[in-house]
Amino acid sequence: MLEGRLTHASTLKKIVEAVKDVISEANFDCNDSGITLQCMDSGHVALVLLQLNSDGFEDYRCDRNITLGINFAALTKVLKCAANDDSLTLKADDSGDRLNFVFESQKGDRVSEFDMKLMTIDAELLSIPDNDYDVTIKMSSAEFSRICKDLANFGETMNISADKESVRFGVEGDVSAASVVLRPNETIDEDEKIVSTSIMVKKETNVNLSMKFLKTFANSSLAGSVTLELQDDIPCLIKYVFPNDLGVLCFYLAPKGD
Amino acid sequence: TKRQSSIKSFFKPK
Repeated sequence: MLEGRLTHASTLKKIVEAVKDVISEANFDCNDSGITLQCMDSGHVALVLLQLNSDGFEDYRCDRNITLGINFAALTKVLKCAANDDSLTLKADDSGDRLNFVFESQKGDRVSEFDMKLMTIDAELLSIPDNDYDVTIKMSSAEFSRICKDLANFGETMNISADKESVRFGVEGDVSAASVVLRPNETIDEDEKIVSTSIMVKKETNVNLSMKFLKTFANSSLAGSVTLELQDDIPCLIKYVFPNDLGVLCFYLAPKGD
Repeated sequence: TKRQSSIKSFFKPK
């Protein structure tokens, strides 16, 4: 059976919120070391990879590998009932036909429970090569979100080019063009945390990506910073790392060609 | 317009 307790239900809520527009149903593969989800969007343009480590849970136990086929519309309904400060306990028996959620308030004075029917999903798993990308950009997730939101009004394709000094996000629309150039820097945000933009370039790179998907994948609530990994003619990786070693959420987006 | 490629042309089935 699976039993996992997260200190903050909001962690799962944010993850589901971030992927629900891309995937409608997916398998959560649970084993001793944690929970993994791999799923493509219906058009096979992007791939979502979620890895939650058992160590990041307050309590975690999974004595036998179990696959939980989840409908995201149903999951969203359940998670909407959790307050942000609630803890979340997930439970499933070995049959894998139901998933049980318990939300508990911090003070322990309110407990709510939900039972969700699971489904059998015939998922195609792809093997993701461990690539050493030519460009790695680490930046504030709020900044990335702002760039995508601003530029999405101008066209359907985002061009990202990087050299050793800067990264340029550009769009050319029918009637206008827009661009934002970022250079490496270090600033202090409202919470007095250091937010930096770092650009590591092994080779100058120029990629074209779907604006619609980038806008969906730019999400400032998942983590304070986001990492973009780029290389000519291969899928771009947009990665969010969760605090306390809980894991990562990766979005792979296939490039646009001529 | 640019042609959108598929993720499956880069990542092969397991």
